[in-house]
Amino acid sequence: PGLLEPTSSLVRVAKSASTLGIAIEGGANTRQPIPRIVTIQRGGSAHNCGQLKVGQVILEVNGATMRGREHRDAARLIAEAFKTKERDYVDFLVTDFNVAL
Amino acid sequence: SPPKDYEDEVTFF
Repeated sequence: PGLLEPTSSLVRVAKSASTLGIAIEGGANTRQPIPRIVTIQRGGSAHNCGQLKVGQVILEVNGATMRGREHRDAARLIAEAFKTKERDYVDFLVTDFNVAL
Repeated sequence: SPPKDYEDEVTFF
């Protein structure tokens, strides 16, 4: 891709631990309008997966967009995606670029 | 009034 084309990648996080092990900040109506990963805890599912990184922006969770969701709503969606018994993984569409695609 | 600022809100999972 060219320098001005942000890239996104799909990361499938298996529920390999009892916690997801990430922290997010931001959401609609903040200076970080799409949630960003600020922490990845050792021993959590995300850390075990090895593909998520601090600073990445979460564009989608299980195909649902984060765009337009306030922090609490985005957090609820992620929590429910981890809690549901319907899947043993959570799909994250992330980008390393801190922009709205 | 401006929107409420959630800038400091961080959620751990």
